Amino acid sequence: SSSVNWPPEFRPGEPWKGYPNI
Amino acid sequence: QEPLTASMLAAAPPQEQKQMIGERLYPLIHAMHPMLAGKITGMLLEIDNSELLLLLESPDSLHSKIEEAVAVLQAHQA
Repeated sequence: SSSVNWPPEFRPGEPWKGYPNI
Repeated sequence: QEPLTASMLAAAPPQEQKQMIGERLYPLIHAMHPMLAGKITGMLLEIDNSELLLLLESPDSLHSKIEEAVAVLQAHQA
């Protein structure tokens, strides 16, 4: 995807926002 | 942290599985690319979990996958 907020960033201790739309 | 196994993953709901893998992937990626670690981890988490488990167990293939993701990310940001 060409969206600016790709890829959804992973931060330890925080729920990853990339799921479930993978 | 003890190594992540397929059975540990299977016991967790899907969202938790990605989180468990991400928590183990992130420090490995951060050691190579501190600035991009969050984004690279996010990219690699899009891979299916069985392949991610294999990557966690073979540093060489993980390193080449990380470098590949860095190249894709930098091309995307260009």
